[in-house]
Amino acid sequence: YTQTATKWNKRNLSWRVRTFPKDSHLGHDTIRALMFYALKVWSDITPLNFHEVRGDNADIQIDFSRADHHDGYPFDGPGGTVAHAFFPGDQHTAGDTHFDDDEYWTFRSADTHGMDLFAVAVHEFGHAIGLSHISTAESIMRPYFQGPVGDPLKYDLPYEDKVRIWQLYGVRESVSPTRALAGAKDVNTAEYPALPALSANHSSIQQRRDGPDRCNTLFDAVAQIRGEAFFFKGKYFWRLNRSKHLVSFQPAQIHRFWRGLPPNMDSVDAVYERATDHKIVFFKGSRYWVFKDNNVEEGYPRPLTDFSPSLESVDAAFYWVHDSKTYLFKDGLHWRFDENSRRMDLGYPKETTPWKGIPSSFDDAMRWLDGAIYFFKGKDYWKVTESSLEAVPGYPQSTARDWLACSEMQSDSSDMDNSKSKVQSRQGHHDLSRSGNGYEVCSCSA
Amino acid sequence: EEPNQTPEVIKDWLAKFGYLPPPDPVTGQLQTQEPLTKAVKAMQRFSGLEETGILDEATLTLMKTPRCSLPDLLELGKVRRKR
Repeated sequence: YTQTATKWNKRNLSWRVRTFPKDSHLGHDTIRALMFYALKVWSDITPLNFHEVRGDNADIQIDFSRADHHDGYPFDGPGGTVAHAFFPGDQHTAGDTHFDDDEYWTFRSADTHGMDLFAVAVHEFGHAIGLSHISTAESIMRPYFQGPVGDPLKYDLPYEDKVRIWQLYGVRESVSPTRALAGAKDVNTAEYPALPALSANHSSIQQRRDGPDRCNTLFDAVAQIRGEAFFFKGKYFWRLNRSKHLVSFQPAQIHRFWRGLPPNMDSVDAVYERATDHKIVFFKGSRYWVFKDNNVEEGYPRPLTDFSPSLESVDAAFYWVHDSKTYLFKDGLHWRFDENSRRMDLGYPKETTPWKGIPSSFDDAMRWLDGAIYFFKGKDYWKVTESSLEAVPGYPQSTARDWLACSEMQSDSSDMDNSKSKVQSRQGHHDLSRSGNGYEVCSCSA
Repeated sequence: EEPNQTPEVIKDWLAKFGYLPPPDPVTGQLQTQEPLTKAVKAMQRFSGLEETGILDEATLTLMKTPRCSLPDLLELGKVRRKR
């Protein structure tokens, strides 16, 4: 996958942020500082010098743009393509770097749904000085966004990337290619732009001050979508990857991820992924929405009467592989829906479910990757294995403990449905079970 | 999948990132299975996935992962420009 390298003939390159994001919580100074540090990553090790300028003649013009911005690389809204940069050359766009203004750009955020601006900028500036994509997993030049890369002031390029840029521009005099770059990180940074520190009032945390406490809440809906588990509560949701690990302790906002739901919708009733086309169905009240990936389809919401005239709302919904049917639940009744014929099976609703040992009504259910069905009610869940129609002995168990990475001591609020409880900081959480003799022991839950 | 059942969005993705040349103007939109399979294999190889040529879940998941707009395979892009 090598190709002819393009590179700058000069070593002093100017840059400028020409347009800033329209609605970002990141201030202009923070964005400029992040660009400075992202460029510095490259100039620390190669004989390139970057300096910020005013005016329209900068070598590297940085823009935050939306949709088609007339450069042949239209952006596509949140997700998808998030940024690009032009390789060095004679054309007037050479070196220009564009970020999609529809992305939720973050900095030092625990929000895994945001795009870490520093990480993406380091990648794009790699293009702007001549590097193409590479498949090496550790490389910053891998085309896929792989999450934050840590503190911009301490970031060190992977060796693969260092070698590639050294091949283009050589090694900076102060750098030994065979030695770690400890010296380069110890220089006086007083002249460098300041970056806001990670603090308790960081924006991503501020947004969730009124969010629910995952360790002490009743979930509105639970669903397995694309092999990941989603726990919905109010306007928020938590996401667990295929290994059943929380992607983030911080809940994400439903409206930030699932695009097209009414802005005033403050919760969902049930969610499931359709087996026939892998579209995702959201239920709320007497209406439902169908999503293709995370965008709502045209023509929705639709009334629940599409499923059945007798269905007024839904508590729970899930697809059962065993009989290839979708089950919808409400107040102790359930309906069986055939996705292929798009019809309810005759004889429904019924009171008695095929599964024994589970509550007559529950909050939601999902099939997980182990083949079992999990039924959630209150703070508990029941497991029914693939080969059995009966709840596994020993259940119910704690949902917060087994799914949301909470210890018993974290479920310490007396309010069962405390959707307005403040977000607890899980770092350094006091573990009272090990407190004694005037000492307190702090533990981390992850 | 049969070639005519491969969603356009997949073909677009493969073409956009340099894995699949645009349809031949002489034959219009006709696209045989072979280049599609090759393109999927190339994408899987580049991405470190198992090289099957099949649009499995891991491949589709990666295709949905946020990414840079620039192509992964630039040589194909150059050929396209010459045309």
